[in-house]
Amino acid sequence: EEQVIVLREKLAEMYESEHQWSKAAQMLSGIDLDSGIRVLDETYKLSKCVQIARLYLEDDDAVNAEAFINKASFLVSNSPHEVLNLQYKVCYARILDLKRKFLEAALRYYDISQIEKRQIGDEEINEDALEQALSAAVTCTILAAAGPQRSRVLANLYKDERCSKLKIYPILQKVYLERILRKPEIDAFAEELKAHQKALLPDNVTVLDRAMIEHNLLSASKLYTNISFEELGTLLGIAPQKAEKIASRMIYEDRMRGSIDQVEAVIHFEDDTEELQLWDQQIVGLCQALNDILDSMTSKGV
Amino acid sequence: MDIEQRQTEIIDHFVKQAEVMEAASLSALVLEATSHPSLFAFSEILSSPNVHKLEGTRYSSSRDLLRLFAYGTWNDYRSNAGCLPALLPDQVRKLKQLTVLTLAETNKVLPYDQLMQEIDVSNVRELEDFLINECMYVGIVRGKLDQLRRCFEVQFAAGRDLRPGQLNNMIQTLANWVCTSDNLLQTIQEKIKWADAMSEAYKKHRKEIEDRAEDVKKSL
Amino acid sequence: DNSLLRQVSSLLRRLPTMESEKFQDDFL
Repeated sequence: EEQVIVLREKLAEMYESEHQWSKAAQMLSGIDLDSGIRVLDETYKLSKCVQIARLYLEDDDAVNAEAFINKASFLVSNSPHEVLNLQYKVCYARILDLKRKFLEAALRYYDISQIEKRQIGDEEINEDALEQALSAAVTCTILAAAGPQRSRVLANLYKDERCSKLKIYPILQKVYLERILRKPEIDAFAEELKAHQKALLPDNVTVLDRAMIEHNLLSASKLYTNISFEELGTLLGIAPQKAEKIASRMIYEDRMRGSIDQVEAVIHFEDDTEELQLWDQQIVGLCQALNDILDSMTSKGV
Repeated sequence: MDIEQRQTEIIDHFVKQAEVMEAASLSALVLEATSHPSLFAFSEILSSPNVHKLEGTRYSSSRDLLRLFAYGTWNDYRSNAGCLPALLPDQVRKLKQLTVLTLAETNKVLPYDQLMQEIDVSNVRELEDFLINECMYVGIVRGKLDQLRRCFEVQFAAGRDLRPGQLNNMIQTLANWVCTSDNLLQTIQEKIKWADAMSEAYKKHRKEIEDRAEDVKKSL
Repeated sequence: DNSLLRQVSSLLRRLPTMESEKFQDDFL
């Protein structure tokens, strides 16, 4: 077995040098890490699992990569090896991303982007890598299905001053402020996306389209008391029937509050705060405005 | 940061510039000020001495334009276009934004038809896009669009420069508000007293009933 | 001060706009 392992590692190295990532991964995956004959130490096992997963991810093969990352998950919890742990985290985030579990991926990317050390073992952590992780966190959050949890993550990212330096910041700002995104902005954002983030979903809509339509629908709910589906379709850039279908699904999934009048072909948006609360807020706003004026009068010596 | 805070620095900047400029360059300043995306108030610049001096010169139309942006609307411009300089697209947008603010001064519910007529747009989509992108997202108004009733409900609108004579209205409105609030507080006080009295009476009545019940029990 | 006046003017627009008796009760 010893010779077989050496042989496999050598071959894998050659495949890797020729960028034949999956073949290299398959070569390494032939190593029996759980053999009863030879006892391998935990760090070696973990390093092999992570290495195989990374090779599969080079070809965006999330399914095989996940298998090895799952294996690694039993080893990583008590591994003292920081570099391997970090590589494990990066692989896990990328697998979630490839599997379109965008919100979970965003949280993992964001976690990675907050690493403070610049030197882990013999591996140097450069700013670009951290910025890339942060940008990936923003992209995945924007692509995630609209809803309360996504809003919380968006708020975190928007308030993180490092984000203001990212190229994607203008989109993050608009999405956070729940503003309607227009087609040119969406197209510019799409250029930054990876292939799997633009893949078609079963109902013939891309991930990006669905995220943008749902986002714009929620933004419209902040601007309109009610709107006809015809106008809503124009606003969202889709057919009125499709607009109604997406709106009804979001209401059904409790990700947007409202009601649909199919006879009039109109949707009525409801605020998620009670009438009385709204009234209270207006009074609070009024008093706040009055206070502001009094403050500025004081500061001007009036 | 609200619109007033944002534009304070911009106003200071233009006022300082106006203080050291000649008439010819003041025209360029007026153009720049009335095109600035974050500036919606012009009375400070208007009251600058050098701007006053434009009166009666060949640059007086710049001063008239500044006064229009301080107090006027898009319709005002159209009815005086002959004696005012042609506007750039940024200035046109600005004047239409200011028109919405003026309309919001007198009404909280602005009908689409009136808005479309006042800011010269031909369809609902164009009107709503203007209200969304150029007004609500810029932060000068907050409110809700209602397509069924074809109206825009204003919740907040930034203040424009006060036209001469508007101050008295303002003082009157404030006085009314104070009076209303006093009445309201007094009414609340009265209601509290009333509630107390009622609860006292209720307790007393309840006790009487219980006493009588006790008597009846004893006698039985 | 123009800036203060503008702020007050904006504040006035947020005040209750109806003085009717019925509103008085509802307002309470």
